[in-house]
Amino acid sequence: NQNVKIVQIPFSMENFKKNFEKHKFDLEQKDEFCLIHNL
Amino acid sequence: VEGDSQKEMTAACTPRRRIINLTSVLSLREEINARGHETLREMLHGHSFVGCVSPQWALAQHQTKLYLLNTTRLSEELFYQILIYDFANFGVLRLSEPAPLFDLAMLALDSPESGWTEEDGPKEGLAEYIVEFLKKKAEMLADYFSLEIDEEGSLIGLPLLIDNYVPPLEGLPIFILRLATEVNWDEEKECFETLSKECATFYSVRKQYVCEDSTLSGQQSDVPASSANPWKWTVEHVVYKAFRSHLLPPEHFSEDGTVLQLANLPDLYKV
Repeated sequence: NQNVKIVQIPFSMENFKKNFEKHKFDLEQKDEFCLIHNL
Repeated sequence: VEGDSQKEMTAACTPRRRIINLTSVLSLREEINARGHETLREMLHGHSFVGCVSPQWALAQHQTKLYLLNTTRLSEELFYQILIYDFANFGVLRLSEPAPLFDLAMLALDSPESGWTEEDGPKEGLAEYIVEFLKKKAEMLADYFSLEIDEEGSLIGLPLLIDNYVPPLEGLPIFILRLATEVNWDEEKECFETLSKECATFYSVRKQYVCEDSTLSGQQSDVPASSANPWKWTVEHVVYKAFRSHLLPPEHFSEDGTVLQLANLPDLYKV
């Protein structure tokens, strides 16, 4: 489809991992079910 | 953004759209229409944005009334409806560098949100399973959802749902995990519905993924804050703007606390 709009977003897996490790999740927002058991 | 017409906000607004006649998608569109609440739609269509209370909550005025709106729930519904209405017509948010699904899955499994325990087996094995599983779905994901996975098993593209909005990428690892665990891949309609819901949750404005220096416009944290619009700007000028024209709120939003009336001017005169 030649009409598809493409926007590039800056992304670096290395930086993403560093930022992700720093990120503190809000425990109150966690889902209560266990995702792994659905695999 | 201000100069664009509201109807041109979604990336699918191109001259030659693909016409979707899949019964499953048409049925999901009918369901959105059937549960729509006209009064709420009129309120969102004509609202004046007052301000963000937090990433989760914002204030808006309509006529003589002041409302507290749950941005998280409204944005989740907005993105779900765009995913269903613009099905197979999205633009692409192309990552400047591929994101290996294995690494994303490992990050998700390391997070308490995944619920992983030792009884589930080694994380590496689960991550490899997720990569192989999603690679098998890559053709459909790219064709219908602009969710692009390359042959090496890396994510290279995400759907462009509304212009000038990039989902908070901190939610990407859990999104990838949930694609493998929470989507019903066996039935067509349920597959599109659950996949769209997972995608909508990932794209929504959530307090756990939006901090003070977030932008919601794809800027990395090493970019000077002055060169990027802060998340509050994006919520007001992109997300709430889209609520005006692209969201048909379901009736339950008026009953479950998503839309709360705080004050009504005639009543305040009495006070």
